[in-house]
Amino acid sequence: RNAISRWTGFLLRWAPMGLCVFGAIEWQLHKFRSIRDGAPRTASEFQSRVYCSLPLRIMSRCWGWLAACYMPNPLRPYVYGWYSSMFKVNIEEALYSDFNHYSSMAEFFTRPLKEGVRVINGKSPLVSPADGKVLHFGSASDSLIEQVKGVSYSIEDFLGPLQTVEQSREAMSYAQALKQKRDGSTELYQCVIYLAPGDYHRFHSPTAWEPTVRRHFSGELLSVSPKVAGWLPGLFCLNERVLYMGHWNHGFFSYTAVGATNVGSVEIYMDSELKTNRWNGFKVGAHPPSTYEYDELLLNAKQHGKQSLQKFEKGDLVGQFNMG
Amino acid sequence: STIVLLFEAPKNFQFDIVAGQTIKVGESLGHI
Repeated sequence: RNAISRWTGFLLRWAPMGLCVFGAIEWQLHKFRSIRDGAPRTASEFQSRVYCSLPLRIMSRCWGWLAACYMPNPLRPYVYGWYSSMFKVNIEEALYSDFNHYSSMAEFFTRPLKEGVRVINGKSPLVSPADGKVLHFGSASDSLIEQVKGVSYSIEDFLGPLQTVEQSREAMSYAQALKQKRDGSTELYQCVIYLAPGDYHRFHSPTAWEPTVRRHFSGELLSVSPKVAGWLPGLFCLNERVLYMGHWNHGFFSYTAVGATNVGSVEIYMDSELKTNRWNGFKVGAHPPSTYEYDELLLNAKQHGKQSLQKFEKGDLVGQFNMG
Repeated sequence: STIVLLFEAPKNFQFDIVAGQTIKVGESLGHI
């Protein structure tokens, strides 16, 4: 019993110190390696695993529960006023600019805008689906594409397997097999838009297009702030996300809403079966990165003799991000 | 939270944006 108590005392005293020293050495080594290779300082595999094993889903669900709690009237101007000044919310654009209208933080977060405060560009073939910051954009014809300058993610890990057996049999790259036009006249492109906490958190359709399949990838709820997106490769393949694939008049089209710690839930108005940020138990670190399951729903109901569920016009309201 | 658009477009598609800019719903992302 003496020996056990001595060992316990020793471990309690020195283990935290040992972990800190190990973390510091790992951090310095990684910094040295990235300076030596001239590559951007991104997370190592070890750092990525440590980050993924944090209990972020529990935190996200607790935050969601708190945000949905009733906000007493006397507190509303102070709490929403503080949030608005902290995150530069333009409350004059909101449909209800009186703070007292919102009975919870969650309702304030998903506030609708006044009619006409966002003008949909009639001439452009593709418009912004959301208010936010352009993280990155450009060609997406390689298997690895950039989430921000210098930090990439795998297009196949992000979208999942090709939809048809014919596509997967084609002797060409995944990105080329995605394309619906085979005459070489088209390219794949991508655009990544980050929504900050103070932004309007409903999102719209960027063009006229028809989704035919929905994939919901369970995953982590890591932060997707520009800092983390510039540090953690494959971030968008690790996070929980809802992906709609289909076509527009130039070929393949996909639209993905990626969740984050404080905004873990995605609500798509035309897809009531979609449930996100579900409790997945204590499977801490259960997945090696970017190998998450996903559930798939064919939206093209023509196969069941009905009309397809949904065609979006440019500017149509698609859904919203919810807190927690 | 983040929205990622991945799409096929003609080779002469040109983006009208720059990385880091703020953008609002409905503003043009690109033209053909």
